[in-house]
Amino acid sequence: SIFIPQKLFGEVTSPLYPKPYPNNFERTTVITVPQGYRVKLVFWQFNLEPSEGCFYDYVKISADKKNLGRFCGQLGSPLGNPPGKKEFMSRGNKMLLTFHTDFSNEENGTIMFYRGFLAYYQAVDLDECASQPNSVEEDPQPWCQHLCHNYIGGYFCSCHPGYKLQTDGHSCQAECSSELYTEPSGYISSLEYPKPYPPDLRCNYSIRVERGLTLHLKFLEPFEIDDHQQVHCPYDQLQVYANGKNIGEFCGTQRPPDLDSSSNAVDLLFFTDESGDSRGWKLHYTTEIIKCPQPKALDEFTIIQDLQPQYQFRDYFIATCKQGYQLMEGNKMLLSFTAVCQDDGTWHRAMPRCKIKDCGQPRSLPNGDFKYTTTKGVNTYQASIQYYCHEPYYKMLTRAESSESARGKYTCTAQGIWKNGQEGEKIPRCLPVCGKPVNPVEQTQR
Amino acid sequence: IIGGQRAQLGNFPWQAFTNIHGRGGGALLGDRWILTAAHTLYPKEHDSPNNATVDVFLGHTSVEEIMKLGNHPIRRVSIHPDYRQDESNNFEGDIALLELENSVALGPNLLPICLPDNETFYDNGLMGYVSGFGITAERIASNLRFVRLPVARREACENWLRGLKRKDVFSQSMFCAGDPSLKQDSCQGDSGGVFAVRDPNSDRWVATGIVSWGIGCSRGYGFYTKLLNYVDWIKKEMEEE
Repeated sequence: SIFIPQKLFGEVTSPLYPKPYPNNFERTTVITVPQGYRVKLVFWQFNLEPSEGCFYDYVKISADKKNLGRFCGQLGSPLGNPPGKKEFMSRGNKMLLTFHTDFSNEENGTIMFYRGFLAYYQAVDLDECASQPNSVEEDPQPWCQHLCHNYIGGYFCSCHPGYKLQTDGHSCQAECSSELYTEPSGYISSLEYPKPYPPDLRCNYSIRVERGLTLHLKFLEPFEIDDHQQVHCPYDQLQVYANGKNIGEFCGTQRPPDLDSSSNAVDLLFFTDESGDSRGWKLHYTTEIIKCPQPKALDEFTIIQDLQPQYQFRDYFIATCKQGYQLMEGNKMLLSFTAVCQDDGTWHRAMPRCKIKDCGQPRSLPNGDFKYTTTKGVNTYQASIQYYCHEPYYKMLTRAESSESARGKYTCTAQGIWKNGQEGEKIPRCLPVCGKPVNPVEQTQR
Repeated sequence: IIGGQRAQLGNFPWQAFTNIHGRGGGALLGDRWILTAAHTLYPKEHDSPNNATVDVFLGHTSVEEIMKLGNHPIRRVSIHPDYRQDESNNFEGDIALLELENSVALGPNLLPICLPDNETFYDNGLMGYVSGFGITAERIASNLRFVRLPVARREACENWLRGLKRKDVFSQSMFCAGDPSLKQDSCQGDSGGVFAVRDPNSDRWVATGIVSWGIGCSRGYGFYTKLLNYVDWIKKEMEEE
């Protein structure tokens, strides 16, 4: 036997190939590929002396202690038993190829020359996960107790949630003391569900989602935890905590009601005693974004821009006032107002109010005065006053293009300023009237 | 005021009573300016320093009452640049403005007079009124008086001066009023007051001149600063403030 060094591919030929092979020859070639692979072999050239049952010259293929065939003849010829295009596959990483020739190659007194064979082999990944375990194997491979994951050239095992892969890399032991779930939704169940859960469990399943989300739990059927007729959950218990606060302890066969935790952090503690064959529990958890109360204006002058049917975490709204009104937060005047929905479902600022703009007392007019054309003493938005000069000694000076009706008339604007349509904010001026004595000289005697 | 009569309250509400280097007059412009003659502030042939106090009174026809109403402090004095204090016979630029520290409240006894805007106010024979607290019948007046005088022909006034062999300057920035045949005239103490004309078109009283100088008083021409020539200067002085 000759051992070919471990390679991923190679070729095997008869001696002296492509020259005719010698007589009286036998050799076994051991083809080996790396662990985790199988051997695949095909013949590209095959030219041996044909014989009944390949008695004289032959190639024998075997692997995994099994004979895969004995071959002679020529490819494409019915004589003998040529291998054709057949692919020979091992189950392990070895294949044996035996080449045997007898003492002569003579046919009807004529010496025949046969060139032999050329075979190619390659390493093919062994899918350990698909193979069935065989207790009589020479080198028994322990398969995965729970989950098997194949890769080229190897495999590895993993365990179901709640179990921990042991150091042997194959077996799984219950371990559920710190299971963490962070996805927005998912399923959690007791170990082995719906098969009976193991005894002596101290499981802790924690759900932690982003703040601003609230968790909803929905238990599925079947729900089965050991219980007692008279005593509440003495053997096994499933306890549910939301933000550290206990919101329920469950056992028995009655599926718990749907739970709204009002929290983004839920813990499920599952304790089991040393015996029992209840099937356990399973729940589906989902999240919902926290919502804030619908904003409502406190008075008829406040406007909530783009009012939405619903507001949730991180949403905001802007409040403004109708024209002529001022945003107030308590006693403080605001230039603008925005409120943001917080992760606890409250607005970060209370709704403001709108107070009517007040222009204040009108400025006094030197050498003149003013009177209210609206309610006396009221200086709020849309109030109106009329300035006048002390005639006939003074006369109001206004722009040339200003109309008589608008002269001296000021209105409290939405900006909180007294304004005239032409003069703007500037109050008019009263200028002296010259050359108009009230009592001009008049002489009588002539 | 020679040959005139007592003014009533409200007849000449622009009349100011000044006491600077003696008694003088003035006229209210707007509500914080007093128009007067420069020589009341800087008299000619004045030896002592020009640091007299400027006392201005407004709002009455009685000297006693006008003083009781209180003086009006002056913020600024503005003398026309053409005025020459050192030239005794030259009253060119005899015009000044006094800016009051505080605006006055106008009323029936205190109103401003207007300024002229064309030459028709100086037409020969146009009648005007001169008012003042100056000498009357050789006595210092204790009440405001006024006299009505005609604007005279320039040539006549020139001839009259020449006849008196006077070398006084009678420039285009002056005009003359009165007549040698008339008793009526302004006199010492009236300087600074205005020659006022009633404009029939606008029904306004317009100050066309300032009582400036003359040769004695009565039976002669009086000479007045021609305000039309100084309106631009007045506006400029007022606008600067």
